[in-house]
Amino acid sequence: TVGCVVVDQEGRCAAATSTGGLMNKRTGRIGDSPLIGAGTYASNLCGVSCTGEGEAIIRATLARDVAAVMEYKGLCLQEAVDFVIKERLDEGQAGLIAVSKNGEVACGFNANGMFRGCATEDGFMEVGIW
Amino acid sequence: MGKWAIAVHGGAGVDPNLPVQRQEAAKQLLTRCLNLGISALRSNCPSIDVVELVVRELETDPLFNSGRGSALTENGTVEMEASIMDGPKRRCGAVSGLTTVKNPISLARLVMEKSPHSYLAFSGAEEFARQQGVELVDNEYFITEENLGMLKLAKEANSILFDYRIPNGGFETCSAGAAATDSPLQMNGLPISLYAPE
Repeated sequence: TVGCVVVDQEGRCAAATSTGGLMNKRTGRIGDSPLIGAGTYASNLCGVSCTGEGEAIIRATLARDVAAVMEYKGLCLQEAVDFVIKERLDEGQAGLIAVSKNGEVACGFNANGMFRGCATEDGFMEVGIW
Repeated sequence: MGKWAIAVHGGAGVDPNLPVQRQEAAKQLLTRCLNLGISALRSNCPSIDVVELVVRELETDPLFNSGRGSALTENGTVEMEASIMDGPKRRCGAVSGLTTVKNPISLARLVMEKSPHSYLAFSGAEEFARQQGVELVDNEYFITEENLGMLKLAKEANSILFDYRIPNGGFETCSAGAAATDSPLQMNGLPISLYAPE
């Protein structure tokens, strides 16, 4: 699975996710990536793209949950990401990337690694796997 | 005027024995895609354009599990899916079951912008793609030798493989077969534990 999340200079967030799914899957199997709220979500607060154990991401509505805890618990972006990864994955393994309308970027995962990269207008840039 | 930010990912769940050169290839691709997005942002492209642009680039490169380089079904074919969402008005578009669309994310965006629906799948999505005139290719375009090898291993192990996206040359992968008997729960005739990792 691949994904990208962006907030532009107008504070508009967007998210996109694309995948080929599971190796040796049954034909017709649908995962989390095309499910809005599970693998992908964006609102006026944030943009989120998820990857990992598809069925766990679906159960947790993982992408939407990041936005929800920001809205209802008042958490900042990284706090929201940490919260959903720790509390909402129900023993599943997954990761996500997220941006907020304020220009923040965050990622979190409980798998052994996630291919990821992020950058901000302030000059921060990082690419990592583990 | 706010500040822009961008993040990309190429999947979670990574082979802990991934060779260093493979790790470097992945990092180079991620860096290239980040720079592509950064250039677009500096050109004042809106966020929805930037996410589509970057994901198209990731779909075109066979390194990760999307577009070209997608994981294979049990039949040795590719079925792809994608979704996109625009935050300000929460517009969204999604597609599943694509077999000939070169860039699924662009079709998802067309669903969002050119149809009254949010999600199209299988033959309906393919028909919409033809009507919209997006680039179509044979299913073989998406299939790589590495993934054919991974599928062969999965079938021999009778399991769904962990999605270690960049295989070691010797195909040293793990399958969930060893844990197959831990839980009595089954899905589609296979122990639930086989489905755990993506």
